Amino acid sequence: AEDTGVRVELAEEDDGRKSSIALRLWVEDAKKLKGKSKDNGAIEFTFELEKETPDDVAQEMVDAGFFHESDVKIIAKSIRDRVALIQWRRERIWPMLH
Amino acid sequence: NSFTQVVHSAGRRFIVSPVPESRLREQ
Repeated sequence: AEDTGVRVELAEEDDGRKSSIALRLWVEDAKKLKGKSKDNGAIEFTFELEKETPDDVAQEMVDAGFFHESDVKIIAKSIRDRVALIQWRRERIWPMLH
Repeated sequence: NSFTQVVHSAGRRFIVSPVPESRLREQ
C-alpha cells in the first residue's frame, strides 16, 4: 500500500469471523498531511466491515476534530488500504487454515 | 490508564492513547 504517512493497524487479533474489527490509527509522518493535526496519539475505533465505509469514519474523525477537512481523503485511503488487506486475508488465509 | 481519552462523535467512540515509542517511525 502507498505510504500515506498515516498508519492503520489491527487493535486486536482478527478471528476472521467478526463483522466489526478494532483498528488503531496514528500519524507517522505529519508532513504528508495538508492540514495541521493535533498530537492525537493513537485513535482506536471499531469498523463495521459490511455496513461502513472508510470515508464515513474519516469524516467522523474530521468532525471530532482529530484532523483537518483537507486530509479526509488521505485518512480514508489509509483506512481503506488496511481494511482491504484484512478482507484479502479473510478470503485467502482463513479458508486455508480451516 | 490516565492518558487514555474517549471521544464520542456521531455515535462512534474513539479511544485515544499515546503511541508507544517503539511504534513511531525513525525519522
